[in-house]
Amino acid sequence: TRKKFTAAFEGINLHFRQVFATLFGGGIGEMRLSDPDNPGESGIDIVAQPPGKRLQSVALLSGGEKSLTVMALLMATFRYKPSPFCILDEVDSQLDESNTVRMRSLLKEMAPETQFIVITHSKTTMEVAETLYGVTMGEAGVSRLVSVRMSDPAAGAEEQDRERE
Amino acid sequence: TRKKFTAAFEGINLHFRQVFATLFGGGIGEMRLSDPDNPGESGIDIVAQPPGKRLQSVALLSGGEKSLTVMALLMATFRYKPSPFCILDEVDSQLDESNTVRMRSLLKEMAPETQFIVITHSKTTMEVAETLYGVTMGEAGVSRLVSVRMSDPAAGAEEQDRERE
Amino acid sequence: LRLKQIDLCGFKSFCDRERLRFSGTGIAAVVGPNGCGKSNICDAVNWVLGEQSAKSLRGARMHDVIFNGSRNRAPAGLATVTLILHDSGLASGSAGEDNGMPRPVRLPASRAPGEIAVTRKLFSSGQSKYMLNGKVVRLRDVQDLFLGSGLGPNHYAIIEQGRIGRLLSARALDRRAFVEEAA
Amino acid sequence: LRLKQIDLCGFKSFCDRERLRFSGTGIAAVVGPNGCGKSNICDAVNWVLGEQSAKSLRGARMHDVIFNGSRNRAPAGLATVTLILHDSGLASGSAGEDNGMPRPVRLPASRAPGEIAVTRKLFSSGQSKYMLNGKVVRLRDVQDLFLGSGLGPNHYAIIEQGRIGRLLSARALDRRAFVEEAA
Ligand SMILES: Nc1ncnc2c1ncn2[C@@H]1O[C@H](COP(=O)(O)OP(=O)(O)OP(=O)(O)O)[C@@H](O)[C@H]1O
Ligand SMILES: Nc1ncnc2c1ncn2[C@@H]1O[C@H](COP(=O)(O)OP(=O)(O)OP(=O)(O)O)[C@@H](O)[C@H]1O
Ligand SMILES: [Mg+2]
Ligand SMILES: [Mg+2]
Repeated sequence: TRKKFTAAFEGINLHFRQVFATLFGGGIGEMRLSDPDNPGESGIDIVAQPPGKRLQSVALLSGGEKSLTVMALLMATFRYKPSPFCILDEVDSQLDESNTVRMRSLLKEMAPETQFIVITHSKTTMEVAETLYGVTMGEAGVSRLVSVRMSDPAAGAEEQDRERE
Repeated sequence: TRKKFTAAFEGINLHFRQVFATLFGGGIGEMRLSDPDNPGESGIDIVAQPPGKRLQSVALLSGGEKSLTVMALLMATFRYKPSPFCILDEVDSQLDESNTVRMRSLLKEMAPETQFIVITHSKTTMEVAETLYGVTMGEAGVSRLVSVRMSDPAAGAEEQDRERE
Repeated sequence: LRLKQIDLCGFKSFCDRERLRFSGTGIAAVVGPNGCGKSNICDAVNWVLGEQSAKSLRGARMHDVIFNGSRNRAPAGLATVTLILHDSGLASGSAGEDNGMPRPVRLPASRAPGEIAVTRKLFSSGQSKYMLNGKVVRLRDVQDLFLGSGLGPNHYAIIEQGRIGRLLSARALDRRAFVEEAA
Repeated sequence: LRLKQIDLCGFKSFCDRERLRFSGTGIAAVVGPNGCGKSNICDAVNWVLGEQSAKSLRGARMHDVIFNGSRNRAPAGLATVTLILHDSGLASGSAGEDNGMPRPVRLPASRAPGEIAVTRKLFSSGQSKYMLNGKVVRLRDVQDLFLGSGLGPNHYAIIEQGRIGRLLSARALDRRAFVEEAA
């Protein structure tokens, strides 16, 4: 319904502006209606202007800037309406070290509301996980799981045994 | 011309099989004609089967496996016919640490023939560069270059590669 | 509503049954070398939520998600993925935390109070099944369960490898659909 | 044939003239934080080699490659990129190393023996120029120079960010075109 859409649009946008500014240290990130006179059917454009740069289409942003912009919008959506869980597959692969740190701080902030499953090669990102699932292929072509609870590494082996049941 | 095409196809394929086996520690990587009875017009399929796994379409490979497969084919093409230069923009972003080491060894092998320009965030990859171009944006929105000639990084990196094996 | 468990058996590189357990909140990292099966877990969740396009799961046909053998193993005859969620509202009989899930429509009784188990099976014969708490249902029932949660057909809560740019390169109307899903 | 230098001026985030020098072989790494301009260098090389599609350079119109201003700078009126290569064969008068470049067709005299300078300019008026060794030529002449080297229109020797999967997801006939380019 149109009222619900407008509420969601403005609710998410409020958070998007804040999260974008946090991740980029300033700048403007928001959604805009492609056709403001027709909110009932209008599409949505994304505006993303990092601090100190002039406004251009999001397509011209760098790989890392695009990743951060999308993460800001996704987390803003969760702030408006949490999901039960969220899976992120290598979303940090294009980020430099300092932006990886910013992204993981953002995830930590959102973590009390949602189960995040973060697939990553980055040690920096792994550091904020309470649980690590190691996927191995000791036997060629066959995946196995090993789980380690980070807050209590000693429980790792116990975890493993229970997993196999 | 058809003779030239067949020579290139077989020449590149010879190298592709070798480089693939080196990068993957075995397995089968090669090009095949989609229509072997019609080499004059046939398209080309890529076969990539990591060691111990059964043959499937390349689409099912992992992100890292796809990156390595393409790099193997590209380097094989350069072995058949070198290019003056080659630009690689973050081709290592999906590789784990040991595959990043394998890829940089491959680049080092090809380096005497070609000028490689490797855009990367990986310290491991940077270690095999003789020259580093740092791109900075001290003034917002304005890119500047700083060049650093590395004093024989090759020796140090070779040491590290041998240690990692 | 909280995620509690993911079971995979015969799905892609998961030949034998493997299980991931979750507390329901917080950050769980999935790590390992290239090609070991991490993204296959993401595919498994998309699949059990009702993904219809084999191409979205990197396959040519849906049959491609069944473990197809390895050096020492024969192909599997069946792929099964089960997602277990917990609804504290259902368990206690009061209104549960509203994190975007509509009250489950005609949910079959579960083994444990508040538990919602979603299962999808695909046999190598091509026969396919969806189940909620052990009872066979239609794909539509599974999709209705997750409508509006970001885990429905427009699953913005899952970002696949290499697809983070999707929201930016999408058409303006597709982005509208994403906000409508959250509305 | 060896790459010696890349000059950028007014191209994307390179407001002032910046220069990269190369020995012609070996590995040069380009590093820096997100958004600082690394991929813009890759775009610049694609552009000076004759890229016709603004979309391939992440723009909506070709005008998007001209430096469009920043907090403290006005937009530029002109984008210029120059690629300088060295052909030892040209310099010494004997057959040069064959690394895939056809003998340059009707190459204008260069400032230094064996030097090949390729320049592309785009004015904010929309006027556009290609030059070889300072002499205005057509796009076609630049493309002919690089035919078969992997740097022509089918430039397999350049892998853009996020596009490494292109060769694998391409149609079979497009892959044929890549081998034909190398043939
Ligand atoms: N039906 C199947 N049966 C057996 N193995 C399969 C099947 N489908 C895919 N695989 C294998 O799974 C592997 C890919 O796994 P996945 O994409 O999960 O890797 P990953 O851990 O995400 O790696 P990366 O870090 O490179 O992204 C491939 O090697 C592929 O051959
Ligand atoms: N015409 C232009 N004028 C000024 N700035 C521009 C222009 N076109 C693009 N830019 C800016 O260049 C930046 C992107 O640069 P680039 O893609 O080279 O980054 P990068 O160093 O590759 O980063 P990453 O590591 O994230 O990939 C964007 O912030 C964009 O705003
Ligand atoms: Mg993966
Ligand atoms: Mg980049």
